[in-house]
Amino acid sequence: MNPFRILGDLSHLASILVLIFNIKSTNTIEGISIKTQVLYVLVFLTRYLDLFSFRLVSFYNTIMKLFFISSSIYVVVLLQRSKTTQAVAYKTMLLTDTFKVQYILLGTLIAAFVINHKFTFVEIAWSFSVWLESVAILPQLFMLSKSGKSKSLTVHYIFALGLYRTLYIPNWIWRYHTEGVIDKIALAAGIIQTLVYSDFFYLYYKKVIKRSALNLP
Amino acid sequence: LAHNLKHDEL
Repeated sequence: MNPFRILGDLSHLASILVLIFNIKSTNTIEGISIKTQVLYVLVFLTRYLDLFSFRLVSFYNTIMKLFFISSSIYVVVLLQRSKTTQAVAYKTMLLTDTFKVQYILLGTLIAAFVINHKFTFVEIAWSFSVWLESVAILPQLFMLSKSGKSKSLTVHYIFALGLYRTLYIPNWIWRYHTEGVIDKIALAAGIIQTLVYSDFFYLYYKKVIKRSALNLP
Repeated sequence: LAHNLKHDEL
């Protein structure tokens, strides 16, 4: 594995750990979009269908796939549980989490049927997963822009998550040069995903990085 | 080959 791939995977892992740590330690779900989290469950369940073929690529690969599936479900369970434990916060979340996900689902489903490697269930599911992932953060970004203020941990979560797919782009270029392989669907969706994050990255740079630089003695 | 790439990445 090349450094971009490792760093990408680590930042993906870090993003989820930051999110779970955030919910667990502060005991609040403020600022988190349940819609985005449900979309990620769908992304991982449709992406990792190859797990059922039991032709395992590597130990690392299998563990990571199982982690992404289980942790995404766990986050949704945590958010659902807050319905009773943090009734007010849960209601506030639903009121601000108003992005129309049906358009995302319909658009990515059409994209999967039109753009795929083979017209089979597994291939269409994989393609759907890749296109869906590229836009799954939109409800979360929409919520963030509506509320204006945000908890810094939520912001770090979004940053780490955006960084992961951005790092996959140099990884794909690296693999194209060293192994001669490239997946055009993943590359195109990866570029879209990075563009979706670009505005957020800019704000993150302006607010988080510049501010911390100013705080230096 | 594209198939390999897809299952070996996350």
